[in-house]
Amino acid sequence: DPNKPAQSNERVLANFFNSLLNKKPGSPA
Amino acid sequence: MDEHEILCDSLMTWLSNFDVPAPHQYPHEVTDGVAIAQILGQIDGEFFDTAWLSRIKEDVGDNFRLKTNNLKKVLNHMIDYFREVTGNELVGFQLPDLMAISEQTDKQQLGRLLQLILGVVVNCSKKQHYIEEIMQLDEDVQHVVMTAIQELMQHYVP
Repeated sequence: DPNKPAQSNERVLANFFNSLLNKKPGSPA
Repeated sequence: MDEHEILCDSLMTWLSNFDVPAPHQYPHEVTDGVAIAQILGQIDGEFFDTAWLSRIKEDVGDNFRLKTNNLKKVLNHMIDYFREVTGNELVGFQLPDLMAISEQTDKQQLGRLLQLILGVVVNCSKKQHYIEEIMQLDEDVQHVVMTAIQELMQHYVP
C-alpha cells in the first residue's frame, strides 16, 4: 500500500527481535 | 569502512557487553578463541561445557598455530550446535578462514565467526535475555545484528 507510511527503523527492529523471541528453536527465518 | 568491518565492529560492540574473564573489547583480543569460548560457555553452558572449555588453551600469546587450533575447536563446536541443538545444517554459509583471523586479525573473517555466535544466541534457552540485551544496543548495531541473523538463517537446512 503506497499510502501506508514506511515503518520506522525502530519498529522494524522491534518486530524482528520480537519475532525471534516467539520463534521455535531451529525454525527458518 | 566496508560492510565486513561494520559487521565485525558491531558484533564486537555486542560481545564487549559479556562478562567473561578473557579480554574481549577489541578484535585482536578475541583472535585466540579464548574469550569467544568463554562467551559460548556463558550462553549455553550445557553444550559448551567445562569439559569442552578445558580443551581451549589459554595464554597462547602470538602462537598462530595454537590460536588457530582454539578457533577450530570453537568453530567446529558451533557447527555441532547447529546440527544437534537446532537440527539444522549450515549449507552455503562461507565459513571463516581461521588462519586469517589468528595471523592477521582479518575483520572480514572474524565478523563471520562472530556471526555464528548470534546463531547460538537465538536458539539457546536464555535467548530472551540475550535478545533483550541486543535490543538495548544502538539502532545501528541492532540493524547490523538483525541483518547478520537473517543472512545466517538463510543457510539453515533442516
